[in-house]
Amino acid sequence: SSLFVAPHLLILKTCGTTLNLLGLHRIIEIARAYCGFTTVWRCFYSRKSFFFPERQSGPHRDWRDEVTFLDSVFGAAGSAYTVGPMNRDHWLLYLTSPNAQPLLPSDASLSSDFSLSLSLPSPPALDRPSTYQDSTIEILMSHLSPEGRAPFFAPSPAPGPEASGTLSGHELGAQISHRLGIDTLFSRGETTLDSFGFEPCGYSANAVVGSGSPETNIPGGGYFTIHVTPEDGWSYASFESNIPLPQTSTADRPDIATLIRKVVGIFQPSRLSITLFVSTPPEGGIGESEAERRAWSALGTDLLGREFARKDRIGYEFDGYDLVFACFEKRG
Amino acid sequence: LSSPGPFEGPEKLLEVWFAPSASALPETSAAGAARYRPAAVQREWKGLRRVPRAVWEEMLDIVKCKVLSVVEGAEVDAYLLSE
Repeated sequence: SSLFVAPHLLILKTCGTTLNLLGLHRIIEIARAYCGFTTVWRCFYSRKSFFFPERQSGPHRDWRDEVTFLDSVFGAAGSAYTVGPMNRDHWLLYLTSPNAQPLLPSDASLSSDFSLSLSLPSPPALDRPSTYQDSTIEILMSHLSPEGRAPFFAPSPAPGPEASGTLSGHELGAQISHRLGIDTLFSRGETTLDSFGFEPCGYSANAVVGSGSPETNIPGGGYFTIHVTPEDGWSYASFESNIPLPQTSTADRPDIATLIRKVVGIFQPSRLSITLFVSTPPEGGIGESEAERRAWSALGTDLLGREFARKDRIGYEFDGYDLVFACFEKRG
Repeated sequence: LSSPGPFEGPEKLLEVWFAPSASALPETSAAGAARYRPAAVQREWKGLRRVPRAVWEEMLDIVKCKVLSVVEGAEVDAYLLSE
């Protein structure tokens, strides 16, 4: 699981039976107390269909419960979508229209150490500036091959009284990252990678990017994150990134097709879904149709070669964002 | 990351945006700083990044996650979590 915090946004990505949405009220309270934010510019909540929905609790027991929970916070500003085949790898999305006014429960209470910040006046509601561009790719992979799963099991400690100590989680994570080339998905010099190998298995990594590449005019900033559950029967790996990518690969950064192929090559899934979320300029703005075209064509039938068949490609146009969703399955 | 029995890999992903970009925050301009920041607080505006780790940990307790480690990037702080 991972948490990313930027000056203006927070991303919380949690697996297992975590109670992700129950953190939302507190996040809004903290943002108000420390930064004076009284509105949420936008909220996105998404997930793939669960393998074991019966193990979830709280609002996560059912998609309808999650939507009801989010509606209780955002009222009429939210919309819920089901994307993809309902009997296979569908994907669920809830998003709000800009500048939603969150409705905090009446008994919401703040810790006493927030009191100093509470005197901050609120920033005004904001419109989307025409220059702003945001792009996030998420690759959700399942049915990993035995070779794809094997690196994510911690080695057994050597037997005998002279056995040396086992690796720490961070040491094991770094070892896995290096062996599989995760530490070179982007230029090593501009990326700070933090990875962890779990006992007896599993892996998580966060990476943050520094200053960008002046030679190619590609901006800096952004993150990528990876989480892996390698057990046979419910193997799963996810990759997500909002790092700006060039149109063609450079020494520092891959283009989007190269990045997807590298990631799929590491985890070797039999099934995967890819979502590409791209902000679009205001209607009629420069680059509107270009942004749509690039997002759509990025997930073409030949993206992963003849080894994979693309089963679906679905496009959505939201207010300010285009979403392209595609499913691939290994042939045979 | 493991637990007794099958483990649910697919994640729940929550993104809460309080402004369209960091540069869109009025506090980043000099005029904004004068309007929205108390005079006594003249440090660089970091928005949510100024929230102490302990405060996020309290929120994460509700979610049932623990912080394993943190790295800071140019624009974002990344917390690696248990579970």
